[in-house]
Amino acid sequence: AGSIVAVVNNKGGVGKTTVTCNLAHALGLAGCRVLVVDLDSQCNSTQMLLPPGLEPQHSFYEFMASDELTVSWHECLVPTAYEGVSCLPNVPETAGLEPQLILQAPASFLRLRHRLRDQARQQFDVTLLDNPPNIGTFVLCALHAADFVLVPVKAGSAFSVEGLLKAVRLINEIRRQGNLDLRLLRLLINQVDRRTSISKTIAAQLAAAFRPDQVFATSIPMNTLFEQAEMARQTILAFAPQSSGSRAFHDLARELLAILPLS
Amino acid sequence: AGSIVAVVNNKGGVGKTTVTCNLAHALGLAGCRVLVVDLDSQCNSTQMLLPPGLEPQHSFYEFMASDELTVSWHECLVPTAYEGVSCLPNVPETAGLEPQLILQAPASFLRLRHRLRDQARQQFDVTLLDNPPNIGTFVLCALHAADFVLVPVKAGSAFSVEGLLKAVRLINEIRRQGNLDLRLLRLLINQVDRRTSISKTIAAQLAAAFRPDQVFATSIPMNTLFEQAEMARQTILAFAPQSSGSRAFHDLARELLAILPLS
Ligand SMILES: Nc1ncnc2c1ncn2[C@@H]1O[C@H](COP(=O)(O)OP(=O)(O)OP(=O)(O)O)[C@@H](O)[C@H]1O
Ligand SMILES: Nc1ncnc2c1ncn2[C@@H]1O[C@H](COP(=O)(O)OP(=O)(O)OP(=O)(O)O)[C@@H](O)[C@H]1O
Ligand SMILES: [Mg+2]
Ligand SMILES: [Mg+2]
Repeated sequence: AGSIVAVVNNKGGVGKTTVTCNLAHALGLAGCRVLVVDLDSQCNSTQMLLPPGLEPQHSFYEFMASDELTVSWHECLVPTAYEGVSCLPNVPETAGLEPQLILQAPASFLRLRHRLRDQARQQFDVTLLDNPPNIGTFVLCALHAADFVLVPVKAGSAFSVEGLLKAVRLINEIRRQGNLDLRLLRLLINQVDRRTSISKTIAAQLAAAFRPDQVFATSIPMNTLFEQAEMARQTILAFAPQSSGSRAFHDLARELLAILPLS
Repeated sequence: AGSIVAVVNNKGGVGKTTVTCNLAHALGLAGCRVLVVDLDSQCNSTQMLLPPGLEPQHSFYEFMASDELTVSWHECLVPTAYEGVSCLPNVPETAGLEPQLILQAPASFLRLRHRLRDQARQQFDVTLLDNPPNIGTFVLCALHAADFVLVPVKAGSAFSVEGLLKAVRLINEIRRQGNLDLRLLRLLINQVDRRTSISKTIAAQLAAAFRPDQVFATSIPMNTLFEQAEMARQTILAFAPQSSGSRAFHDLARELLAILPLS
């Protein structure tokens, strides 16, 4: 059975979407069947993976909107331009569901787990859940559905390290509430700029605070090609396949596959 | 009377907190009386402006929690290390108020306006509202209380420009709902890296899409000193007063004062 990995950090702009989409592409190129679920109503992962202008007929909205799933699982998934990678897209309207989901909590927090987990683990080797920059309803749904949590931190941002500590505390809370599968996969250091001292300071802080098996050996370099690829709505692997950014994601995919309990 | 400026962009990590705190400090140095209100339950502005470890006795939480304000206005304000700058701090627990605020909407969206607006405009020349990376309850409260909206965009991020367009649409919606004072102040281009082509591309896109009076002439350069200052919990003006980053905020403060209708 496949694994479900939630990409989480409540700090904004650390690279959750960049890591989700580029890692998915790299895993697809390594021969995996990958599903990306976009839980952020900003819909950035959806925009990166779906052809421009394609309005998805069904989306994550249907997964969360009502007591019964009104469409079949397959109708919600969209193939992407990337080999082996499918997407459960999101739409901005999903944000409007939050009030009712809160009223129906805690049952509503298990809705994604009930509708996604078994099917995703059967049909995909790896499922990546991209999350919004908070610790709200949709992040809780993701943590109840997932096996692992991957926490990107921005090498220059002290506040993103705080987001990591919050995520670790939240994982323990969700385990207490019943998802015994959930554990920290690894933290990932993103936007490493070798020229600056702050990247080294934060990397050293993280190495001191976390065990080696809690930190990906691979780190992702700061590279403006990531921003250009985002503007072109492509992954860096498609936009600049020979770049250091692309190589880093190939390395990350290999490292991930070596530690995930794939069947 | 003073002006109330909401700093808004639903895209994460564009520099809302960095701009709020550094602009506040620069305005204080220019002789203004400045109030910073932290509406983000991540509490990053609070951490930047309050001495480390100071647990505020009262906070933005009290402003939003009940029908009647239970403390006096002055009890909630905290002086900061920066001349002329006071802060209404936030605490993480405020996030837990969101469900009840949603239930009490739309009345609850006016709570901040009723409790903050008149007092702030009398006692401060400029009030800056730092917001979370979404378009949720607290952002709506901020827009109902404010006169102006300052939207930072990240020079390399196409998604942050989308956040700007969403903010402009939201301003028009809030005006329709009754806050006739509200208008776009200017957008601010942050993290400009002169070495990269994407900064120029996005700056050119913005110049084509917005009138000159909608874009600050001052832009803020990419500078790792901002990250180091954040780690030291200081503004760049305190951390590296002679840097290009500090100069940019002095310029920004001057430009802002020339366009705000100060009494
Ligand atoms: N390694 C990198 N080098 C350079 N730029 C990067 C890198 N990783 C991400 N970025 C850029 O940083 C910005 C933020 O990244 P991204 O949108 O993936 O973060 P996020 O955590 O998903 O944000 P949000 O909190 O809004 O969901 C984007 O403009 C992206 O292109
Ligand atoms: N001009 C700049 N040059 C370099 N780094 C910057 C600049 N402006 C902001 N930063 C850094 O970018 C990161 C994001 O900035 P900041 O936290 O202010 O954004 P934000 O919009 O408030 O984020 P959030 O959406 O999480 O509230 C921080 O690490 C900050 O130090
Ligand atoms: Mg994202
Ligand atoms: Mg912030």
